[in-house]
Amino acid sequence: KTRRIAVSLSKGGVGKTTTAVNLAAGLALAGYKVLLVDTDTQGQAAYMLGVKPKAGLTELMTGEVIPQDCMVEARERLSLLAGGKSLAGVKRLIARKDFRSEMMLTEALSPFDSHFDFVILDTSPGWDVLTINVLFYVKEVLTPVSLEVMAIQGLLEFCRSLASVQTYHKDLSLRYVVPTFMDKRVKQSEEILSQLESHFNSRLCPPVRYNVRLSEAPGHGQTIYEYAPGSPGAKDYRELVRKVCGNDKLW
Amino acid sequence: KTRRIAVSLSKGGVGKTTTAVNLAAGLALAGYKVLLVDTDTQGQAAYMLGVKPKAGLTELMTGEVIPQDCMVEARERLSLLAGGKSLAGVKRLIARKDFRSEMMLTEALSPFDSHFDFVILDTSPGWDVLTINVLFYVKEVLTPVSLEVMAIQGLLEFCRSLASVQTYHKDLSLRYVVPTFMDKRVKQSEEILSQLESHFNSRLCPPVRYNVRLSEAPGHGQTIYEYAPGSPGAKDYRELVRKVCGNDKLW
Ligand SMILES: Nc1ncnc2c1ncn2[C@@H]1O[C@H](COP(=O)(O)OP(=O)(O)OP(=O)(O)O)[C@@H](O)[C@H]1O
Ligand SMILES: Nc1ncnc2c1ncn2[C@@H]1O[C@H](COP(=O)(O)OP(=O)(O)OP(=O)(O)O)[C@@H](O)[C@H]1O
Ligand SMILES: [Mg+2]
Ligand SMILES: [Mg+2]
Repeated sequence: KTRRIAVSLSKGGVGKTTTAVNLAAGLALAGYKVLLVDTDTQGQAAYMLGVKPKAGLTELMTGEVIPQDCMVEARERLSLLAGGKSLAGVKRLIARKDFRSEMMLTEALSPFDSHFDFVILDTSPGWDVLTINVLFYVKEVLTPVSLEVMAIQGLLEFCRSLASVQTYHKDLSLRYVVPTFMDKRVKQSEEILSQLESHFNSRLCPPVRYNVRLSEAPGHGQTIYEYAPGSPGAKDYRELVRKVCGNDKLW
Repeated sequence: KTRRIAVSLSKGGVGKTTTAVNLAAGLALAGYKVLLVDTDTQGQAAYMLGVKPKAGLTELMTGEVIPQDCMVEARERLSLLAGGKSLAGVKRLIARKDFRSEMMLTEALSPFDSHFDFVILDTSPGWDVLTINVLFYVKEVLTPVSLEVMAIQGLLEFCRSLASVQTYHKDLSLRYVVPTFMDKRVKQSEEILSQLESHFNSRLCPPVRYNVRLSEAPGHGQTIYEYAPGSPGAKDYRELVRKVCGNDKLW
């Protein structure tokens, strides 16, 4: 049964794209068939994977290109539906729809998503009609959150917005909270982590440490497993893949 | 003559709000009358200043509250027009307007902004109708950018989007580029900084170093000058205030 997971938080720069890309790539390496959908006008997922697709999510949703030609095989078992500035046009289409506008993404993806074991969606910061579409499409939400006061504030606000969607979409749940930019030398880091533990308990994932390799890998168009397979960043994202699969024997 | 400066970049988490708040507060401490306008649905500027306004930018733009009652005196000589989730309604108003929708913010602020020496605007990540309104209101743009590949990618895309606005708004210029999260121990940091120097030369401001005090101050509702006046963060933002005022004798 295909698992649909949104990597989402309204707060900017907490590691959504880094997490979506390395989670998706890690699942593909573990043998699963994965579709990564970039719903962000920034279109950063394609850049991080070193690919330059001619068509992507926009062309799929407008119907101007057939699904097979919108997807790019970014890696073995990893297909990408790229984002980018053209998604602004898709948002206008959604906003103009008279009814069930929140289902436009679901209608575009459902015809073929069962081909995959996982559909991972990277999302933009903020909250708009495309965010809502993503949240109606998925059942599971994974929120990366950096261990800083203003990111926790963003998480609080995001949870409130999520709750309003959940009243209409009962199957939706915040399944994973992933602490990012963990820095053991920073006292605040530990304090915020323990606050998250008491609030989210089993939903809290092993933290991803601050590791400069994670910010360097995109410059080479490589995943962390390709760029620095022995780095703390690679180890931490493998842990996340194990957690999401429910299998700590992977690799 | 009032200076209107947008603190803006589509990329998330590069220090827009931290910069807008500490630049505005620094200018007020230097003796100037400052209005800080938060145009972000995240509404983080008020939180960082430790204030909880009952009305803000939304109420100003819908006209439901008079301007004086929308502004909060956050500090001596520093007024705040707070943002927040209610701005989503303002965006819908803007999107529905038949003509000159890009001037709605200008029409709301112009009646009283000459009362101030500086109007500093904090903006949301991404790019939407409110971003466009901000860019039509100001003449000067200040972009904070963290010294990482994906933030530089965001800056490139932002400059392209800015250029399309500049064809219609000739007075608009990207006046300041502020490198943030500078970490001298990280080799990539230095390399990216020198790339920015060769591209932006005199527009490049002295960098703001990574300093955990900057991420702790919001937890106390204090500016960096109140929370840790001797810290690298306070020193770097004072330098930015001097640069923006064109006066390195300040303080
Ligand atoms: N654990 C980490 N250690 C070091 N750098 C990281 C880590 N995670 C992400 N980064 C870097 O931090 C920056 C922000 O990460 P990323 O772009 O993934 O966040 P985002 O939430 O997708 O941002 P946006 O809100 O703009 O979409 C990027 O330059 C990225 O390479
Ligand atoms: N120079 C710095 N050193 C250390 N931490 C910083 C620095 N600048 C900002 N921060 C922290 O980094 C995080 C992101 O900063 P901030 O919220 O100002 O970015 P932003 O661009 O406004 O984000 P968004 O895109 O969500 O609006 C915050 O937790 C902030 O406290
Ligand atoms: Mg992203
Ligand atoms: Mg901000």
